[in-house]
Amino acid sequence: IHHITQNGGLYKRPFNEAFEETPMLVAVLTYVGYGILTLFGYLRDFLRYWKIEKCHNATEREEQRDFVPLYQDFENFYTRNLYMRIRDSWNRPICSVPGGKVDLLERVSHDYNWTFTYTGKVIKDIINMGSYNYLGFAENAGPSKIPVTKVLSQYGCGMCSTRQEMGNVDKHEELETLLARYLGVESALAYGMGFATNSMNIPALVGKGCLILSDELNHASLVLGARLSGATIRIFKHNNMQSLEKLLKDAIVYGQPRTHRPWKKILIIVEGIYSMEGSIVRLPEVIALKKKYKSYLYLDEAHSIGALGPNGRGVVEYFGLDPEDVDIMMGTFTKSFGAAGGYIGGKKELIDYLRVHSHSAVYATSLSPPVVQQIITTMKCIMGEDGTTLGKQRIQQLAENTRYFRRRLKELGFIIYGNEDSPVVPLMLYMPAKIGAFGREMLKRHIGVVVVGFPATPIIESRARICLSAIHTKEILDIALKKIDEVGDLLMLKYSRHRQVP
Amino acid sequence: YQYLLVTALYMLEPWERTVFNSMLVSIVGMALYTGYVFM
Amino acid sequence: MNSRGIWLAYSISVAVLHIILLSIPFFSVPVVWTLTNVIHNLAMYWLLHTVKGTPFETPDQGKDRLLTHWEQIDYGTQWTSSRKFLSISPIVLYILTSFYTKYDPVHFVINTTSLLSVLLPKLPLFHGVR
Repeated sequence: IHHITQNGGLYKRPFNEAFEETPMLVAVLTYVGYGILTLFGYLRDFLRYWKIEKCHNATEREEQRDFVPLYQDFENFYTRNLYMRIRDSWNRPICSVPGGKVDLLERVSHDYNWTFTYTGKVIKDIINMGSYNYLGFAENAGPSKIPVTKVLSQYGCGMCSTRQEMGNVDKHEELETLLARYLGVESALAYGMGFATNSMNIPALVGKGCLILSDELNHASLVLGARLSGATIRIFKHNNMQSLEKLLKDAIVYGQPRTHRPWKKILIIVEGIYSMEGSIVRLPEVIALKKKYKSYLYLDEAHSIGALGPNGRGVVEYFGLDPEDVDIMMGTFTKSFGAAGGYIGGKKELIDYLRVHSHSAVYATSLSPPVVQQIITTMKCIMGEDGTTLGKQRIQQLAENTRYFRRRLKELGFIIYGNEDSPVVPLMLYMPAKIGAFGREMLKRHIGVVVVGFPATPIIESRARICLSAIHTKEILDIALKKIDEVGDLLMLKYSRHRQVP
Repeated sequence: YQYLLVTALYMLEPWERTVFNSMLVSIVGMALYTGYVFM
Repeated sequence: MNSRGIWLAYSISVAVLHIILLSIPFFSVPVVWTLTNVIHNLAMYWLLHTVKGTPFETPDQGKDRLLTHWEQIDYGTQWTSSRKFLSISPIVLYILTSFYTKYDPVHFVINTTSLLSVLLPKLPLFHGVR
């Protein structure tokens, strides 16, 4: 936990972030588990190869054997021998809105998860601890229902054209004006897809001769956008300002490799909340470094917009900073607005440039009007412009839920990663079998959680990623905590050294 | 249950568990026998 | 290969392999040590120097698909701590094996050949050589 000194420090609030180390015994047993699974994986591949066992996997036909292989079979080793065994905990079909509670379609497998069959039953009112629904606007009731219905009947749902051609309607203009006000920037641009907002706009901003300094845990869309741009990419350790400063210093001192010409542009790319770690970017320090070395800052607020800050303005407001200091404000409407799509905000000349040069503006179909209306309604609700305090209440409720839930899980003895204000709560599981067991045991207790394992996380840091929502009442949280406590005892997940010994 | 979880046998099919457990029992048996002979 | 506990897990698994072989009643101690050395080197050769690519999909557009595990460690940087550890461990095992086989010539030839088969591919000049 890094307490930055209050007086004169960069931070206007305490910054409590913890990543307790994996206990050594647990780490070794985790490798043992993966070792045993790998051994049996090789055994199963051997049985499939000699046709002793039926191969459910997609493979080439006999006649195709001599062609270039379509399937990299080793690359699927992990999928077919480890992931298959526990994949009933993933991709569960839901048949309701992903709100505070959710209805699941029940399914069974008679061949160890190679195929599933639906029993026809619906498991109702599962407590949803897995969806990104921070402010609870993923609902088919509430303030946005009527306006969205109206817009749907008036505009239809498909734009069928891009922003630069016929796909530019007054709703988009209204959204972008409101969005610029919401973010506190000069102008903003909205796109139909969050992932594409990153992967299509970074190539429009940097190119050859530029340098991108990227956090090692950045999202795949940032990685793809950076690679597409053709700029040189250097990676700094997650949220580690010493590592970032060293890269900046080297970039300024040595310039480009071989020619040592100065970099045309240096772009620092960070995220507001890292959804796998539950950590919050050290934005005051990043901005201080950016000013010191005169580089640009690209802030991806996919998770933090709406979820952080007293008025839901994201990580900039959370730290009490000036939006002007962030050159490119990016974010998505998926997590806090119950919608879809992404946005970029910044100086007017930047936005006008992107309006002309961005892949998404030229080729991608623009945002669907009902989705635009959903965003407008929820944004006005958060800003309080709809005449109610619903938005304010939900922001406060989320902040309370987050602190309460994190504190209680730590008291129970679990290892929880990340910042104490982050609504994403990674609960560490470590061993591969416990990933599947946790997902199954929680579903038995009518709680839906998302579990994540290798290779999406380091091999010894498998986890359950619990996402809190403003729609969760304290009763719901207490039920969830009670069940997690039960399952934690059953699976012996209370590894923390800081737990209070009764 | 803890044994199944820690050794990841929880994820294996019943026949694989049988294979693993019989191998484990035979290795432990051999180790005990050899230890006895050695003593 | 430099995440927490993996070197300890690796050492423990070599020790467990040795104990399993030691518990086979009709093997003598020299045979057990030579078998430990040879099986360890075979497994190391297969996992580090034969299998190419990754057992799961990576977002690098297949760049690493043609590289062995050893060539992918630390993105190809030579002489990192993981690489040093994985180079030293077969040597330590070889020295122990030579001692316990009382430097018998037959065992010596087998063990030396086995050691070279995992040491040579680890040399930086063999990076990417097929």
